[in-house]
Amino acid sequence: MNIFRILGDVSHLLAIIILLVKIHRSKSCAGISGKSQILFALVFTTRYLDLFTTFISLYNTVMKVIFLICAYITVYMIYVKFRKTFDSENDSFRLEFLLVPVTGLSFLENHSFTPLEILWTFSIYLESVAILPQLFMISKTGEAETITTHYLFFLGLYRALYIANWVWRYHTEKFYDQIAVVSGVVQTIFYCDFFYLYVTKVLKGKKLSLP
Amino acid sequence: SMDLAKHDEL
Repeated sequence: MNIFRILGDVSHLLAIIILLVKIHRSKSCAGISGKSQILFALVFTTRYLDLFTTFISLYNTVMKVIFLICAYITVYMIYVKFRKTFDSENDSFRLEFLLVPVTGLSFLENHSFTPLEILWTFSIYLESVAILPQLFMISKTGEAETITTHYLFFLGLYRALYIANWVWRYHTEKFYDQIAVVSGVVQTIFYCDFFYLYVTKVLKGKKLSLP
Repeated sequence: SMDLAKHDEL
């Protein structure tokens, strides 16, 4: 465990909590892509099946359980509790365009051809593209609430810190996981355009709106 | 190299 990994996990948790607090306080999930949140719930579910097979550490177990619970609460808030405020009209990204290639690729390129490994690989590939429905929604409506941009910033920061974590682990432990690293780099690239807008607009006190 | 069954990252 290194500082980049801890900070990465903390910013991941912070992102998830920011989103929950936003929905809870405003009693609205306007501007949030329910599809992205369903994908994240699916990511955690398929990745953390090892909760039943492998014990890594108390930290690892507790964090996995928290992520799972938060992901399902978020989906519940969007599709049940505050359903009336959900902007399904603009959440129109076609999930099959992500799910079909990701499923295919997880069968083709994995560490071993076993159900748990294929599901783990599926979750890694899916996480790398899960934010696309949210980014698509923002580009479609041309704007995002400031709190939503904070959510995206911490989610992107988590990915960037994980890359630093992998560089660190490679140098200190000679450890690297090619599937996680390649997917993680791809995922981080998706946030670059958003990071640029966040720094040039949101941090200067302006609302994020696209021309 | 890595232990296949043990994915220790979140």
